[in-house]
Amino acid sequence: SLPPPTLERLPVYVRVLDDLARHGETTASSSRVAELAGVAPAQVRKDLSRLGTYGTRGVGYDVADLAAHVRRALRLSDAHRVIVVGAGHLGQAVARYGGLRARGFEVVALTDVDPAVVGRSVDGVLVRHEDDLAEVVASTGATLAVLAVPPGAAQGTLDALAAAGVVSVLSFVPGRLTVPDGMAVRVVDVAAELQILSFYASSP
Amino acid sequence: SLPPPTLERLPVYVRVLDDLARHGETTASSSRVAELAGVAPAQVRKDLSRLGTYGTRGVGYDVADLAAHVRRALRLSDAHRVIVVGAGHLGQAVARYGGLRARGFEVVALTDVDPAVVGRSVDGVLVRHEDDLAEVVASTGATLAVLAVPPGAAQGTLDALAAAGVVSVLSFVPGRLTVPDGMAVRVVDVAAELQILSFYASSP
Ligand SMILES: NC(=O)c1ccc[n+]([C@@H]2O[C@H](COP(=O)([O-])OP(=O)(O)OC[C@H]3O[C@@H](n4cnc5c(N)ncnc54)[C@H](O)[C@@H]3O)[C@@H](O)[C@H]2O)c1
Ligand SMILES: NC(=O)c1ccc[n+]([C@@H]2O[C@H](COP(=O)([O-])OP(=O)(O)OC[C@H]3O[C@@H](n4cnc5c(N)ncnc54)[C@H](O)[C@@H]3O)[C@@H](O)[C@H]2O)c1
Repeated sequence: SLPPPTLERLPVYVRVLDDLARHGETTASSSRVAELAGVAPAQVRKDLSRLGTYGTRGVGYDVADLAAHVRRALRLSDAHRVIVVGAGHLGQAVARYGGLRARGFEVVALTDVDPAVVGRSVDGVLVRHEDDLAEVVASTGATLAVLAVPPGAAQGTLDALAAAGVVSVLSFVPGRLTVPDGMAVRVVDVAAELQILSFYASSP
Repeated sequence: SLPPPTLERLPVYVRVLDDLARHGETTASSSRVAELAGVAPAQVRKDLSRLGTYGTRGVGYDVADLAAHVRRALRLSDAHRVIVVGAGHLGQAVARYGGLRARGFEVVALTDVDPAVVGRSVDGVLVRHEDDLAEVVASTGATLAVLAVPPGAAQGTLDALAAAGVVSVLSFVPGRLTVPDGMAVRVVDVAAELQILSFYASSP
């Protein structure tokens, strides 16, 4: 099966290949894909050979073919339903993000505890009360959640998500979390990204 | 020197070690660090040995010592100044994020083009007009930028950042961008993270 670093580059390749197809480019070399993906060409060839796909010398890869291959490897099938927990600045930005629907992710609900926010809608999606989380998950069929609550509320909402049957969470709250059994949590952290950027900026 | 996957895990180790120190844990085993970092214990040992640090059998690592080692490897020195381009939902969430200041990143300005937003302040930081970007960068000494503008404005603002001398950008706009020479751009994409989560959820 695929090593995690390769797997984690596949969404970038899908995005790049979809972009090439939109611009009418039907074939692409590994260096063309590499340039748009921000990855070294040799790494692209290595990753794609792990999927069992090879370009034709002098021509490159067939864009539509390769995109289908990469989607299959990522198991991108039908749409996934997403719930955004915390409808503040970050939660609203995520719920409105056009890149989600474009890749088969539909935000079906947001939850919050603030009476000024509950009952309103964000881009047509209703904000429900956090207390109704289990019922919202059951009625919408959400399988993925994005966690955008203040640090103090993170553990409680994570446990409530596990109890409601959501097993995959993308968290923006980087403090210490005890991850419930059987749940997968990925963390996005702007500070960590900036630390990596500043490392490369300081390298000669 | 450090392979990128190792380097990109270092900010997580710094966060975990700081967290252990805050909780009064002065030593930690590689599996303790691994558990909090969401990384396999063998990977932690391998990464740390690349920095030339080894734990003591049966005791583990000295937390304060290791944190200093990892910070040095990441070249985390003085504070870095950050400008947030686009003061909408996402830009405001980033500007208010407590995790930045805690790790030596100070948001010194936001820019926008919307007259309803320009001149207001977010968490005490003034929103300037995008037209003043060069002057704002010069007067604040910002070296890093976070890009949180609509897709149509991304290329123009990226070019303006390069012209103003900012060489490191964290972009939330995943469309095709032509990266100016000498600039490093990292992309955060919630959709890509959700694709990876849904892959692991579908793996037996
Ligand atoms: N990791 C990152 O890079 C990053 C970047 C920006 C913000 N953040 C973090 O994301 C979180 C959200 O940031 P924000 O700017 O949107 O904050 P915000 O205050 O605007 O929004 C938080 C929302 O969560 C709601 N909330 C509180 N308790 C809740 C609960 N138990 N259940 C559901 N909703 C609850 C609040 O009512 C509020 O609407 C914060 O923890 C912040 O530190 C992380
Ligand atoms: N990558 C991801 O995971 C992710 C997640 C959420 C949002 N997004 C993207 O982030 C961007 C911001 O999202 P949002 O919800 O905050 O949108 P928003 O509309 O609330 O904010 C965008 C802001 O940018 C400002 N702006 C427009 N042109 C500008 C320019 N030339 N210079 C400076 N500012 C300018 C607007 O006036 C507005 O205030 C969008 O492109 C969105 O698609 C990405």
